[in-house]
Amino acid sequence: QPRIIAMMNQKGGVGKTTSAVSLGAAWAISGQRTLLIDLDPQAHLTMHLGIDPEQVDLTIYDLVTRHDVSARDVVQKINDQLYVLPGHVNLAGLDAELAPKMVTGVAQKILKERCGSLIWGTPEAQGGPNEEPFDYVMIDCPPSLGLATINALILAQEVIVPMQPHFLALQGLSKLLETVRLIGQSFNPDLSVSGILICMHEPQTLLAQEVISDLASFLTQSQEDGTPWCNAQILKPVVRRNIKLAECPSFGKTIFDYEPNCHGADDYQQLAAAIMAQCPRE
Amino acid sequence: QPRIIAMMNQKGGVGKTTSAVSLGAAWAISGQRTLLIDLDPQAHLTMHLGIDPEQVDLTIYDLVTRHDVSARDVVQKINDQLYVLPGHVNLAGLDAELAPKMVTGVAQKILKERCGSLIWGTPEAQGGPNEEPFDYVMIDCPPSLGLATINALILAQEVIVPMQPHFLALQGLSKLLETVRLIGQSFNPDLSVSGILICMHEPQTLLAQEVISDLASFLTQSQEDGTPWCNAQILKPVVRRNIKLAECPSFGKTIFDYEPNCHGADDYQQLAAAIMAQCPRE
Ligand SMILES: Nc1ncnc2c1ncn2[C@@H]1O[C@H](COP(=O)(O)OP(=O)(O)OP(=O)(O)O)[C@@H](O)[C@H]1O
Ligand SMILES: Nc1ncnc2c1ncn2[C@@H]1O[C@H](COP(=O)(O)OP(=O)(O)OP(=O)(O)O)[C@@H](O)[C@H]1O
Ligand SMILES: [Mg+2]
Ligand SMILES: [Mg+2]
Repeated sequence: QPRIIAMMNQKGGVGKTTSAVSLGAAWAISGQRTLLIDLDPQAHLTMHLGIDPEQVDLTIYDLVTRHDVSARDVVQKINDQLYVLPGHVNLAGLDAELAPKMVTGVAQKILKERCGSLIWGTPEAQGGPNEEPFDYVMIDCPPSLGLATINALILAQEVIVPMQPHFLALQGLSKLLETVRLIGQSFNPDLSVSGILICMHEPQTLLAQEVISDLASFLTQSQEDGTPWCNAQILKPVVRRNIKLAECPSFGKTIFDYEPNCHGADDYQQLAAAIMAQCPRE
Repeated sequence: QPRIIAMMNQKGGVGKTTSAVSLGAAWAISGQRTLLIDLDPQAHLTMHLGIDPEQVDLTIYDLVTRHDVSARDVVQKINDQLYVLPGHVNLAGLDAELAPKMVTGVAQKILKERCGSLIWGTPEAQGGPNEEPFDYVMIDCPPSLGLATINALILAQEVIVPMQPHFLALQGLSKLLETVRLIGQSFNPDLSVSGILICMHEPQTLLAQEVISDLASFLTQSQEDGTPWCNAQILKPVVRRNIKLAECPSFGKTIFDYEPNCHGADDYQQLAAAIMAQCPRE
C-alpha cells in the first residue's frame, strides 16, 4: 500500500516545493519507488527536477481536463525510483473551469480518479503492464485552499504541513486544519495530519523559538481529541535555512545531486528516514 | 490624482504583505493619505495592522459580493493618514463564485467599481461628505494570478513586483509580466510596471548577486520596447533580510511602531521616499 502525502500550506513561500522534491529524492535514494505530483501552476517542482514545463507534451492539466489521456501517458521518469506528473501554468484556471462540476463533487475527486491506476499499479489482467505500485506519493500544492489543494486532500491519506517559524505562517494553521477536517468529513475519512515540518529554521532567533513553542503546546492540547491532527507532531529534524537549497533548483538538481554534504542535504535525508520509520495510520 | 499600486507576485512568500504594510505606513508618516486594500484570503495585511479578520463586521468580501454595502461602510481607520479595506478568508472562493460573471468582464472589474468613490473621493454634490481623495492606494494580492489579482490589475495604474533574490522567484516573472500585458490590452491600457522590489536580500550570497544581475540585464533589454515594463527598474534601496520585519506582525504593529531604528525600518522608509520621488506615468 503506497503512502500518499499532500504537502500543503496556503501560506506562500514556506518550503512546500523544496520539501516535496528533497524528501522524494531521499526516499528514492533509499530504494523507495516514489511518485511526485506537481499541482502548482508555477510548476516549480517540475522545474526543480530539471524539466522545462513549457516543453512538456502532456501534463497533469491534460490528465484532469481530458479523457483521452492516462496517467501513464503523462508520467515522466527521473531515475529508476523517482517519477513525476509534471505541473502546468493552466492549472491556475482550474477553479473557474471546473466550477460547474463542484456541486456534484466530481471536480473535487478528479485527481484521485485519474491517477488511481498509476499509483496503485494495474494488474496485468486489466491489460496494462504490471507496473509495480509506488511506495511513496508526494503531492506539491499551490499556496491556496482552492480546487487543486482539495483534490490533493482527497487523493492523499496524510498531510504534512511545511511552515516557516514566523508569526504570519502560524496564523493560517487553524484555517488549514479546518479545511482538512471538512474534507475528512465529506470526502476522505482516512485523512490525517502526520506532521508539521519546520523549514528555513534560524535557531538563533527568538521568533523561531516562540513560534515553535506555541506550535508544540497547540499540538499537545489537541492530542487524543479525535481530530485529524490529534496525532500530529513537529517532525524532527527541523530543516535549517541553507542557501544551497535555494541554489539547486537553478541547476535542475535535487540537493543530493547538487551538494550532498551540506546541512540541507543532511536535514532532508534524516527527515526522510524519520518519516519512513513512522508507522503510517493503519 | 491618487497613485494606485498593485503589489503582486504569484510566487508565495516573497514579501508582498510586508512591503504593502511598510510602504503604506511610511507614506502615511510623511503625510500622504494612504489606503491599503487586502485582497488575500489569508488577510495577513489586516492582521499585520492589528485587526482580527474574524471580528471584522464588513470586509472587502462583502464589498465585492453584496450591493447593500459601500466602500465607506467597510473602510477602517488606522490613523489620520492610514486606512484599510480589510481582507477575509471567503475571498478564497471568489473565482468559483464569480465565474459566471467573467465571460462579460463584470467579475474582473468589480473591485474598481466598488471602490471608485472611496478612492477618488465623492464630491459633496453627490450627497457624500466631501472626503479628500487618497494620495496612495496600495493593493496586497494573494500568491496567485486568479480573479482577485486580476481585479487589482484593473484598479491599479502601477504594479510593483516584490521578489526574493532566489531562482524559483525569478521563474514566474515572465508569466507575471505576460498577465500584466494581457490586462493592459483588454481592460486597463494605462497599466505599467514601475519596479521590481528585492526583498529579504542577503547581500553576501552569490545566488542573490546572480539573480539580481540576471534581472537587471533583462530589464535593460526591454527598455524602450513599448511593453508595460519597459520603464521598470530595480527599486532602490533593496530591502535586506531583517528578523524584526518578521516579528512586528505578531504585535499588530508596523515596523515603524515596533522597531523604528532597525535596518528594516530604514530600508522601507528610504524606499517609500524613493517611490514618492518617482514621477508617476502621466
Ligand atoms: N531551508 C531553506 N533554506 C534556504 N532557502 C530555502 C529553504 N527552503 C526553501 N528555500 C527557498 O525559499 C524559497 C521558498 O521555498 P519554496 O518555493 O520551496 O516554498 P513554497 O512553499 O513551495 O512556495 P510557494 O508557496 O510559492 O509554492 C525558494 O526560493 C527556495 O529555494
Ligand atoms: N526583509 C525581511 N526580512 C525577514 N523576514 C521577512 C522580510 N520580509 C518579509 N519577511 C517575513 O517573511 C515571510 C514572508 O513575507 P510576506 O508574508 O510578506 O510575503 P508574501 O509574499 O506576502 O506571502 P504570501 O505569498 O503568503 O502572501 C513572513 O513571515 C514575513 O514576516
Ligand atoms: Mg511551491
Ligand atoms: Mg501576503
